[in-house]
Amino acid sequence: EDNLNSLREAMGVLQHHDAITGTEKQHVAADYARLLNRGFNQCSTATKTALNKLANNDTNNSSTAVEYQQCQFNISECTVSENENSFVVTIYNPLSRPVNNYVRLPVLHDNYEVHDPEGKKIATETISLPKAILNIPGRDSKATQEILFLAENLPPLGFKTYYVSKTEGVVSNKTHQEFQANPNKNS
Amino acid sequence: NGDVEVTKGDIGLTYNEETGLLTGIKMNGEYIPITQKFLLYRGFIGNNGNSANRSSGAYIFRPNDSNVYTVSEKATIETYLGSLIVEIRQTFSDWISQTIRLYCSENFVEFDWIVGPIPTDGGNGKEIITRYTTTLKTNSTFYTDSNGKEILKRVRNFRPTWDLNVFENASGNYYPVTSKISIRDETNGLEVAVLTDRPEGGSSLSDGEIELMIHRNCFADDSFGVGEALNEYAYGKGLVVRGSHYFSSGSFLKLTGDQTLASQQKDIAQRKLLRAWTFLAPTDGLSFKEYK
Repeated sequence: EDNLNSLREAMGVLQHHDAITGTEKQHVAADYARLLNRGFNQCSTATKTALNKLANNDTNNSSTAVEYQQCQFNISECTVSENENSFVVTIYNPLSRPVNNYVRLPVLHDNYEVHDPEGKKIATETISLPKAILNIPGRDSKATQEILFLAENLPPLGFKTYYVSKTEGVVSNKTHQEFQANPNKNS
Repeated sequence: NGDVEVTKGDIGLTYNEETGLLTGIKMNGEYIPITQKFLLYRGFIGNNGNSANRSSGAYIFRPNDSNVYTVSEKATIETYLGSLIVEIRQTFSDWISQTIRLYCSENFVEFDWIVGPIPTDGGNGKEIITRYTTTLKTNSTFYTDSNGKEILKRVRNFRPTWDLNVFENASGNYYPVTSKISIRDETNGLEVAVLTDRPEGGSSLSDGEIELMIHRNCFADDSFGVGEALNEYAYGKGLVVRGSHYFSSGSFLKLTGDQTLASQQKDIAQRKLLRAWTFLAPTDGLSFKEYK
């Protein structure tokens, strides 16, 4: 309850019409951002516990409990995907019907492979980030690329976990045509 | 004629090789000629002494005049042609760029824009919009949603319950767009809709057009209470905003597979507004098998 209250309180404060419409003073806008960020962080303890419960992991045992983390994908920044050679991505579907979802993860290199929950290697692509993202003030990331894959058929109100790992060497069988300036119309 | 066509699955778009601007979108079996530009209104600065002298500010949108200024008539363009995705990356200026995405197995075109920091030169604030212009004959009518629920019919320069004289053409026809704005050509049975990932202000100031305001700065307080000009910043610089528009078009009379255009758009809105949550965790060096 304590971990949820911080975000509940922030959401309570942010019902104020100034927060809805953006008619607050600058220092109040900064304070709203602070309250929300604190709420997100404290709530993440609750989501970690909930996900571990759904995955039948023993949360009392540190060797089996998974340290789920969330990232600021809006600015393409993620400590886990940028720093780990292998990591897992768990995608939760909040809708009551199955959906497909494209996943984008910021990374430093272009040689990754992704396995679905059954261990089958799935199609991935590595795409360079737009320059405008790299220059966003406050972004603290070395990632210059994103890996993209399709999480298919996510169960209603359920999740799937994908295993991502860095491979040795350079990916040789690229299936895409890299960014090309002013491409010829006949290409 | 200098247009390049790019397709992914059943969706395609064309852009002009010379200008780098979009010229058409094909989806649900219908090709619709379309251009998209980033434009700006200059915010009015007044002494707030009466309504005619009210500044454009945090509470209201009030451009200097009805003129809208083009940020750039051309975009430099880069394309990425992959097996899962096609990306057309457009750079309009050093503070406006955009990626247009076509996904395999998706039924929309994504416009992922990055705008800011807005330059502070020129005295007046700048209120940035993106405008989609089609050839649809829309009879002064467009539609906006109300909190993602009821779709409301809007008619330019008209209110259903009183006689209206509009003195400010742009702001007098702006409406809140919580998640969707659309236009229809009743004669040809065509609809164009733009779904937003956040509430924005929007309008259709000429037939066949949809415009949405995506960022703004204002250098004068509008004297409605905030007591401060709207020039939001972080890290000592004006804000950079990143957001997406999901474009959907087609016939509203025909079925596409087992879906109508409306149900297709509802599906997109649900998946984007209640999108899947992504969590990551390190594996501590375990292989897939060991981890499983």
